[in-house]
Amino acid sequence: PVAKRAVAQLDKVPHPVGFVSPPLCPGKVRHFKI
Amino acid sequence: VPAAPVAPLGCDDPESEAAAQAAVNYINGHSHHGYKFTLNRIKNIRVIPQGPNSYIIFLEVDLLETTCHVLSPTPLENCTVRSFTEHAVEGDCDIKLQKLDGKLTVIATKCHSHADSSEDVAQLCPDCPLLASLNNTEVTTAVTAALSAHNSKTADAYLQLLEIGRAKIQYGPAHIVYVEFAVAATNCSAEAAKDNVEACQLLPDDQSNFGFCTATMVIRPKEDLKVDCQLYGHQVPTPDTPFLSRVFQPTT
Repeated sequence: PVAKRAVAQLDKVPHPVGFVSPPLCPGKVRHFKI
Repeated sequence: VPAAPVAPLGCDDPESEAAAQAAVNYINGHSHHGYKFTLNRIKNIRVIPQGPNSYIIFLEVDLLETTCHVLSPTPLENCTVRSFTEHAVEGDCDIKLQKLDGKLTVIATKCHSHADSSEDVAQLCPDCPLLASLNNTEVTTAVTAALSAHNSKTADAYLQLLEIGRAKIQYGPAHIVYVEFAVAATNCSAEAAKDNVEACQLLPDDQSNFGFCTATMVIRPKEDLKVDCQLYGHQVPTPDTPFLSRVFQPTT
């Protein structure tokens, strides 16, 4: 049996108005940016 | 059997951070010059499936220079990051790792380092000294004078220069040269070296025989020289000895 992945179903859930998915990269600056 | 797809990793995911820390430890452990670097930012991460329980990780990271020389036994987490006004140095690294059955192995690293622009530092701190070339005449003169001054005063081992790590020059209002350099102890006492310095040999490679010096040479308005050298030394932790004094054993 083939089942859809849960993540695919989550993608179909509409985001609230104004919601912006956090970018995966780049990550946070720990000290300071040169 | 094609490798199973791997979920994309975010740059701040714990697994990404673990990979970056493994990479930073590898880079510092394999570096024989300059200072230890610490992670500042994971710029990008890509995961390529390889087989069951195995995948390749490509990392791009920004690192920042710390005040700990690579020969220092101080753990990286206790090393201070060079501040922006100290004329910070950044490292850009591309790293390839393999994760096999949950175990990370660094396969390859490629790093470049560069100092922040002098203009940026001067804009924020007009009177701050700026990084100078390590073969600048004023720098080499300051290092030679500082090491001679140390060796002429100490009753301990005669120290030889290993490398100049960093140098800054301030031209105004006073003309000052700041230098940092790594040293190694020889088999001669400083007193014995006065008679025959050529006979002095470096002791066998051992962390306890390495040390680090900082010196300040004022050229104007009034000539002055201050030097401070510390050998790293073997340290046995005891409950009544503060951590920092265990890490560095002062010789002056």
